[in-house]
Amino acid sequence: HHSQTLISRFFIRG
Amino acid sequence: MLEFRLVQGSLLKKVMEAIKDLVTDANFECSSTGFSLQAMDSSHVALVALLLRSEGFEHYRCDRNLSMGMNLNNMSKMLKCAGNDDIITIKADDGGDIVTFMFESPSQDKISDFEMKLMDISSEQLGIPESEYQSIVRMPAAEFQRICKDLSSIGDTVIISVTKEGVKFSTRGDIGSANIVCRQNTSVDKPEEATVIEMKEPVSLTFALRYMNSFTKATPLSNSVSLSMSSDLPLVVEYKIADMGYLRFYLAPKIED
Repeated sequence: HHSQTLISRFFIRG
Repeated sequence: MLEFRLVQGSLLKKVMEAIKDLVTDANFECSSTGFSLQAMDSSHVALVALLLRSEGFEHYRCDRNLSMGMNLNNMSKMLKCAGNDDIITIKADDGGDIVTFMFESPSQDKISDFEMKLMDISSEQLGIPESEYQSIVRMPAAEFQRICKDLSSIGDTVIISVTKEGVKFSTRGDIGSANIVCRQNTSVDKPEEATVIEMKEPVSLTFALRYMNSFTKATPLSNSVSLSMSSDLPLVVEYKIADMGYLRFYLAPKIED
């Protein structure tokens, strides 16, 4: 089974 | 104040139709560079980035940077009132709480203006690093839309694999499975009908078809779509907006548990 990753973890915050 | 006049008003209508189901509220950022938007969907799995460069507008005035919070469903309701051939002008005052959309018919015999309330939206701007992708596929947008629609009647997720052979879209569900392979094809009359595969390294990633189908609502914006993929990065689905910019969708891959 696959689970979905969140997009924000790939980008730079702030 | 700001004032943008877009002769091809239908572009803005198409942009709204492409994103309004994915994103509820968003800040439109206006600067001398252009009109842009960055927003995540409610489940924070996908990100939409829009850029309409100032040079693409017939008239573009933006005295100072302005962020306009809008409910996209309401904005779409207003833009639906513009005819497909209408010229659309967007106006707002610095520090004001309304935006005005003005629609002019091509023959100038009907002029409408619609005022919409702006909203305060606290949204986090994410920095999107420039990346080198392992594989980039460019293909006709209508073909990609057809593939996503067809596969979603069979399964919930699509595996996109790029190899020397081509790009393969695969799914599996209760009733069975499907594989669609598109090979590179540059021997077509028009460049937008070509399928071009730039592969530095083979890549295979899994995505939710629900999101892919949502992204393909941007198909009317462009004849071709590009899919940029790397094993450690979100997929980028890009629709170029002729002479103006782009609408990009970023989607985080699904990972094995």
